[in-house]
Amino acid sequence: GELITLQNNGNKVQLTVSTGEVQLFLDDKKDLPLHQNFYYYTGFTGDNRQFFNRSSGAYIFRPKQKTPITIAPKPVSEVYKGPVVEEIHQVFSDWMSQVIRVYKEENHVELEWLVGPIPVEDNEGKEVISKFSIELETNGTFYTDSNGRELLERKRNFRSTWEVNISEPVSANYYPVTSRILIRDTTKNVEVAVLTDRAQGGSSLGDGEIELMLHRRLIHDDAFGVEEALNETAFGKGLVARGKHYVIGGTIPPVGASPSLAALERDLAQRKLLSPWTFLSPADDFTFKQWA
Amino acid sequence: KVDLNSMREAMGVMQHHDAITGTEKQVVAEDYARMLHLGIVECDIITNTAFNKLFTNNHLEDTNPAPQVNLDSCMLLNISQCEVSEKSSNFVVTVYNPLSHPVSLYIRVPVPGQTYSVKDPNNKDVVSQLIPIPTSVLNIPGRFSSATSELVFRAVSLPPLGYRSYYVTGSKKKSTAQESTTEE
Repeated sequence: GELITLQNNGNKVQLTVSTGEVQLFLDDKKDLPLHQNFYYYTGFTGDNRQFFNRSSGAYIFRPKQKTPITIAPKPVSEVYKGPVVEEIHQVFSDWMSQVIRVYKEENHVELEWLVGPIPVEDNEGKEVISKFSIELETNGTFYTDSNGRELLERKRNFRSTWEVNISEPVSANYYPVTSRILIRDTTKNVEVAVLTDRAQGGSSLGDGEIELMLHRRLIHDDAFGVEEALNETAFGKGLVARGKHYVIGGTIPPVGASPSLAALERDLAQRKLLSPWTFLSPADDFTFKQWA
Repeated sequence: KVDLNSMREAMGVMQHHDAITGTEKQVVAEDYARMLHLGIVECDIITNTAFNKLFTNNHLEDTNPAPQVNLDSCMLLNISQCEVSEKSSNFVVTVYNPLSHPVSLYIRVPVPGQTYSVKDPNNKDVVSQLIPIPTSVLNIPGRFSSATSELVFRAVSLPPLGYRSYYVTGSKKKSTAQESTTEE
């Protein structure tokens, strides 16, 4: 039951030592924990003879399950605290790990995920996701951005210009996420946004949920033209992908309040997507005094 | 301008979605990676020239001209690997802000040593921290690095379209990292 707490401007991350469970409180005034974990879908295997029998592949995401499989419910965690940043290093399996970062002077929580090499020895292609869940009533609605510009409203199992009959409820609700995906509860007046460091696929398959596709390794071609399975290797092993999610959220302020959540999200997106360039130069040949 | 052509050509090819989504043959994906790498390396010539011009402008009134500085963009920082910070005890971190307003940024540099100090040009100590690189990162196939930790510090108020530099020294002084608590 012991809790370890990491904290910065308005955010709190709590680790329960006995269970390894991590809760993110994006508004430390509200008792609304955000949970996060990693899951995978196994890719459908078909004979590719007709459309409904195509395998999940490079072009199409076609999972076998409606509910993804948990990689590890209880990760092994280590906590590092210092004057600049506080971190929880989580290990979910020998191919899935994460660092949760709380920088002292920031107003978001950073999650750096690392996936791979995804094991396929069981002859199952796997599509790994990170899923966030919070107790919010979002009425089947979520928002994704369009090429980093305006946010577009997405409704689960709905198309705005025709009556849709959804036969594949997971993939049919996946949308491109260029830089952010967010959910809102207008009754509780709370918003949660996840910013990505690259374009990813994402959805909200249940109220209060956000999921983002991180990495895929599939062992069958989907017969859309590549004629190769999406099964990339480097150094003789499956690829490893490493990236970041930035989680920001809390109470939606009244109109005119400054800074609004949208403004904070936009500022964060600018700082991360147009991040300053870092260059290093060796300095063994001159002293600090000469350099200064 | 000639030094930009490789990147221009690579970016021209990259306009097709197949280039980035995995919906291309593997040999094509690897060829794109090769083209991009060549393009970025050639662009380094331009960034180096531009920065040295900026540095020289700042020294116009000095009697001694600023020496030419070699800037490495450390393209393997995504796997916490950087030749400069691993091989040099002392190194300079230069951060350029491409935005038109000031920003602050946390810098993470992979390092092999146990203690480091960071100074700004005014000889002021910058608060820094060493954090171990997770084992899962150390074990990434193809990562050839002696770095076991990351040095973290905050670059405060980077000027719009401008830069700040920091001098990092490997020292024997006890660092804040050793004061950090580690709990499992």
